[in-house]
Amino acid sequence: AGLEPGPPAPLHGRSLQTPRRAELLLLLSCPDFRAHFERLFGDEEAEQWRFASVAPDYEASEDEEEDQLRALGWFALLRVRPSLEVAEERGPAMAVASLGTVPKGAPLLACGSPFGAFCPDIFLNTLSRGVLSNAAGPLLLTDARCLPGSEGSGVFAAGPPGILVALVAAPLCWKAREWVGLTLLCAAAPLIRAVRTALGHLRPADAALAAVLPPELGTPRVLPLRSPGPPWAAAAVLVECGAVWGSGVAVAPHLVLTCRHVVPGEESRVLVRCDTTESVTIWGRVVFATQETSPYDVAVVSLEEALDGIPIPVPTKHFNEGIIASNTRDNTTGATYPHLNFSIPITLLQPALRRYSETGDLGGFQELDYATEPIQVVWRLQRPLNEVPRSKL
Amino acid sequence: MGRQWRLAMRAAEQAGCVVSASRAKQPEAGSWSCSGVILSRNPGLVLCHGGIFLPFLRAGSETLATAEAIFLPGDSCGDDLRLQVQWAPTAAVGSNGLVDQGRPGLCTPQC
Repeated sequence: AGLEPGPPAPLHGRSLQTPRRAELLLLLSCPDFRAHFERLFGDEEAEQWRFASVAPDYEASEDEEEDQLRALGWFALLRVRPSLEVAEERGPAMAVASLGTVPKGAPLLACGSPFGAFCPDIFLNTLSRGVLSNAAGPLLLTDARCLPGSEGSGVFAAGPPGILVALVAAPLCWKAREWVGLTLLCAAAPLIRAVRTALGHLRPADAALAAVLPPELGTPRVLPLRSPGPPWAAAAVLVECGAVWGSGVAVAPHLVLTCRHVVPGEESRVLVRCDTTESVTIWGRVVFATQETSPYDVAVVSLEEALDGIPIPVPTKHFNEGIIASNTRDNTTGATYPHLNFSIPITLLQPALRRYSETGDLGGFQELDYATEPIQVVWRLQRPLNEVPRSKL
Repeated sequence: MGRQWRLAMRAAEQAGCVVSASRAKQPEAGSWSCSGVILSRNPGLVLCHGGIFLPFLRAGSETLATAEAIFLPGDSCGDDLRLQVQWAPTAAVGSNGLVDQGRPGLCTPQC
């Protein structure tokens, strides 16, 4: 076999349909989506965000970037010209999830064509699974992996089948030259509603088309500004220390665990923000942080006031999942891998936490500064040292 | 969950398509493409991203930034806009959840 390309491989054993001509009926946007996007990403702090489908090293002109931002919340309705060969072609029934009916954390399925029309034999209908990571009105976030060209992809609920939840607005989000790995979605329900309205206003002759649009399922309700999510999620807090910020976990009403690198240097005073039904901000003090040389990237923050109304997580006894300590960076290329994380088992931290909570003694945490060599090796991404072969002499 | 995922995946695949836009008089000028969702097959209605229409807007991309613009008619784009939609072959899902592969014209109990 040579390297010359052969005939295109059929998709799932069947040939692709010949592309069909289509006409543009209208362009539409969701005003609520645009408003939320402007509010969340429109200020100076948002300058580091990039929604372009290109790597951060690509120097797009200011005009190009502005154009991409303008188009981000816009979608298009097309009519495909009828084919003579297939007079009666129908697909499965589709419905649209009402805004707010899909809870945060619900599994989602994105189906799109990475790189657009490039090589559809391989890329058409690429599936990616994720969850509804967050929601602000019709602006939704998912961790389902989407690539450039996936703009406009349908994002569906895991069940029942055929429930359209959203369309991809921007498949790649960069911040500070690092890939965040979240995809921005626009909820489908307000888009379909906009289509109905637009057909009536702009194309009265085509108003009948509104009858074939997918129906809305579920009871629409007035959404809070942000979806509250599951109750246990409230234990996750934002920790701000000067210009540095990161996440933490409330392990007691006055105690937050975070990473050493989130509270660096001499800064010992930190601000902890908790997002329950109302936003709470409490000052805290770093009472312990492991040394730079320790592979346990851990810090303990004591709060000046108790975090009320937060379900404190119960540490597991036989489970080796813990707090996320660090993502991974390749220092040679500068690339960061946000999906490759080190975790510290809570079972390892629990004795020290209990000791500190009961007696105020930090001695248990200080043991984290003296990790054994095998743990140091793992932290440095080194291979375990083989036993030195014994000399036969 | 396994069977539910399979059915959801099948439904998602059957709604997926790819949309290409090019200039009828200058195909060599390149094409713009994105993904889309088939909302209805008969008549064929597709919803896709609006970004690929930027180069074709008669009044320029500023049109999209207008605060009061919620929708724009199709003729906001130039006459030389040529659109193509491509999708995978239809495989209808029967009431038992099984898929009939490659038999054209089949449909769900009621689409």
